[in-house]
Amino acid sequence: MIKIENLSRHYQMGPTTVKAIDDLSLKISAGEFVSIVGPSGSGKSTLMNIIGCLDSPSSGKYTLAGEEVAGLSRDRLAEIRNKYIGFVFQSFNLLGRESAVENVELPLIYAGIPPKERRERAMEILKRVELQGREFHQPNELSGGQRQRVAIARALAVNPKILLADEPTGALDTKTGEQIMELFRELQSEGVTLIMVTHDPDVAAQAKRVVQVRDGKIVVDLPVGEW
Amino acid sequence: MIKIENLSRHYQMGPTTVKAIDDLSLKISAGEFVSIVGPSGSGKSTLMNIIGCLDSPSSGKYTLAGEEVAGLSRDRLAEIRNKYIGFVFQSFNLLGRESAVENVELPLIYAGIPPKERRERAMEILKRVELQGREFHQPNELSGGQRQRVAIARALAVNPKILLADEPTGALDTKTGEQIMELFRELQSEGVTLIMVTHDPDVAAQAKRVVQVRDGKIVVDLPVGEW
Ligand SMILES: Nc1ncnc2c1ncn2[C@@H]1O[C@H](COP(=O)(O)OP(=O)(O)OP(=O)(O)O)[C@@H](O)[C@H]1O
Ligand SMILES: Nc1ncnc2c1ncn2[C@@H]1O[C@H](COP(=O)(O)OP(=O)(O)OP(=O)(O)O)[C@@H](O)[C@H]1O
Ligand SMILES: [Mg+2]
Ligand SMILES: [Mg+2]
Repeated sequence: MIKIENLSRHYQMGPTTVKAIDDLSLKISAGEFVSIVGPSGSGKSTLMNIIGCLDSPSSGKYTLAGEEVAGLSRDRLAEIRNKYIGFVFQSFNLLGRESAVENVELPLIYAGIPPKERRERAMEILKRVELQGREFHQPNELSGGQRQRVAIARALAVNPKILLADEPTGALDTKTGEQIMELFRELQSEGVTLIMVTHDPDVAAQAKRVVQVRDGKIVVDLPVGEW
Repeated sequence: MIKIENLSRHYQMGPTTVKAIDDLSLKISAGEFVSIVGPSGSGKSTLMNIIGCLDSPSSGKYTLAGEEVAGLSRDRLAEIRNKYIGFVFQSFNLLGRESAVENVELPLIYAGIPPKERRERAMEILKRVELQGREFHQPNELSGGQRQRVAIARALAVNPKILLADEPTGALDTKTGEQIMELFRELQSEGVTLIMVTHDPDVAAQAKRVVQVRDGKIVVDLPVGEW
C-alpha cells in the first residue's frame, strides 16, 4: 500500500544542510496499525507529510497503492488527499474564522457532498469526539484539547482509507485520549490503515507495529509485542 | 502570593453562557510547586491566563503578592507580566516571522536588557533546552517539540519569579520531557513558584501539590503524596 524507498528530505539553510529524513525505507500494508515514535526533531512529522502527499522528498521513491506519487498529476494528488487520506496535524491547522462544524465540513465540500448531508455528517462526527455543545465555537473559543478533537473530526469526516494522525492525543487528558483511541481501534477493525505518531508509550503500544525514528532514519521496526 | 477568591469567568454566546470557571477559590504560596490537572475543557488554561494577568475574571477577586490585580494600572500589569511572570502557552504563541532566538529575546527587550547581553542570554537558554543548531530557524522550520522548547526558553529568559507552564511537555518525547522537568526542578529549588498544567500523570506527580479541576471548579486539592 505504502512503499517508501531510500527517501531523503533535506532543507538548505545557507551553508548548512538539515537532513530531516535520511535514506529511509519503509513498507506499510493496507489495514495495518503502525505507531511512529522517536525523539523531538527526529523526522516523524516530515515523514507523515510525505506519506500524506503534502510534501515531496528531495530524493528516493514513494509508491502509494501502486502509483508512484512523484509522477501523479496535481488533480490526482488532490483527489487522493481529499478522498482517501485523513490527516490529523500536530498543530491542528484549523481555519481560525470558521466554526468547528465549518472546519469539519471543509473536506466534505471538496468531496462534493451536498450541504444538508455535510452538516449532518459533521455534527455526527463532532458528537462522536464529545464536542456536542461546541460545534459553533471558533478555534479561539475552544480549549487546546477541543481544537485537537476538531482536527480529528475533520480528518475522519470523509471516511478515509488511510488515517495519518500526528500526536492525536497530545492535548488530551487520559480519559478523553482513551475515547479517541477507542474510536481509532473501531476504524482500524473496519479496515482503515492507521499510522500514528505519538510520544506516549502507552498509546504507541496500542498499535500492532512500532517504527522508531532517530535523526531521520529508522532504527527499530518491530511488532508491538517485541518492542 | 496568589490568592483567588470566588472567581468566575464566563463567556456569553448568544443565549448560552459558557462557565469556563465557576466560583473557584485557590491560594498558592511563594515557592510552591503545583500541578493543575483535569479533563479537556475543564478550565485549566482559563485559570492560568487569569493567574498570569492575561485575562480578567467576570467576578471574584485575584490578589497577587498583596496587590489586588483588578485595581492595578496598565503599566503596573505590564511590568508584572514582563518581569515577574514567565508563561509557557499551550499553543506556544511564537512570532512566526522571527527566529527562535529573536522570539526568546522579546521579553528581554521589554525588560530593558541591552542587545549584546540579550543575545547571550537567549542563546544560553536555547542551549539549555537542547536547541543548539536551531537558534536561527523560524517556527515553521522547527518541529512541534522544538517550538515548544522555544516557548519554554522564552518564558525562562527573564528569570521569572512565577513560572506558569500550560502543558510544557505535551509535544515532547519522554527523554526530552524529563530534561525539561529537570530544568524546572532546578528553578523550583532556587525559589521559583511553579504552576504547571499537565495531562501526564507522571509529570503531575513530580509537583508537591495537585489541584484537580472539573467543569470550572476545583474538585480535589491535595499534597502529591495523598493524590
Ligand atoms: N522548513 C524547515 N527548514 C529547516 N529545517 C526544518 C524544516 N522543517 C523541519 N526542519 C527540521 O527537520 C527536523 C525534523 O522535523 P520534524 O518536524 O519532522 O520532527 P518531529 O520528529 O516531528 O519532531 P517533534 O516530535 O518535535 O514533533 C527538525 O530538526 C527540524 O528542525
Ligand atoms: N472565548 C471563548 N468563548 C467561549 N467559550 C470558551 C472560550 N474560551 C474557552 N471557552 C470554553 O471554556 C472551557 C474551558 O476552556 P479551557 O481552555 O480553560 O480548558 P482546558 O482545561 O485548558 O482544556 P484542555 O485540557 O483541552 O486544554 C471550554 O469548554 C471552552 O470551550
Ligand atoms: Mg512532529
Ligand atoms: Mg488548556
